Amino acid sequence: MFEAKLTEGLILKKIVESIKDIVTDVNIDISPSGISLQAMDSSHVALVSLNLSMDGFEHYRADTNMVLGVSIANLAKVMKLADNNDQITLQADQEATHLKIIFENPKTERTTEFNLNLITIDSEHLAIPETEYSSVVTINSGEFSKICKELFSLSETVQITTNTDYVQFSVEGEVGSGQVRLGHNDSEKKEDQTILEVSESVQQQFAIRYLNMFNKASTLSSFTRLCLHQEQPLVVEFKIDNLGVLKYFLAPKISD
Amino acid sequence: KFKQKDMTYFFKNK
Repeated sequence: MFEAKLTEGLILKKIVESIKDIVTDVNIDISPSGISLQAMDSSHVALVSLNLSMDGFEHYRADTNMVLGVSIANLAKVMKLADNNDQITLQADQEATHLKIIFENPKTERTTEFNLNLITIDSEHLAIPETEYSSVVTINSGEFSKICKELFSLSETVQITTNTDYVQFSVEGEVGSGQVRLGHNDSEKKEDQTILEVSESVQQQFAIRYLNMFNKASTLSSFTRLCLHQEQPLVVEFKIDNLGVLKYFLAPKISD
Repeated sequence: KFKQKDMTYFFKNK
């Protein structure tokens, strides 16, 4: 038996919106301590990893580990039934064939229920090692979104360079070339802060198209954390207050 | 030209 109730259902709705363009069918792993999922995009260059702790739920019960195979596209359609102020409850029996999703609005007394059919997914589960990233950049999520969006209109690829003084996003395309450079900024206004933790400089190139997809999660968190390490995938991380973390991994582009 | 390596190149299968 699994049951989890989230008071702020909007968070779950935002999570589904933030991953639905990247992954299609996903195994959701239920454990007594929380909910997690890991899935790659169809081209296997990006990976989504979500971890939600049971502590963030108003009510959480999972007697055993369970795997719920879900079509994210269909889950997104079901989530459209939820009002932004709804509480969301997820329920599944042992050996379940469907996931019951309940939306409740205590103010308007409206309740919506949907039984989403589960699917069997044969997916690879990768072991992601604990990595000491040599450059970690914490940046306002709205600002990072805007930088990626605007640079994408100029180039398909962005080069991210870090050093102890700044992080630089540079592009080179038919239009020309240029860069956005952000220095370490620990101003009193928290939302303006850019925090650089660089032990070793990194220079890597990435497909901006993916970064734009990841940035859909910027509504989940005020800050985006970029973790870089030469020869390793970039991690774009969004902390979800009191609930968990949504991480995206993206393979760097390398010269052929 | 650029290429991107598969995620399974970086992270091993469990």
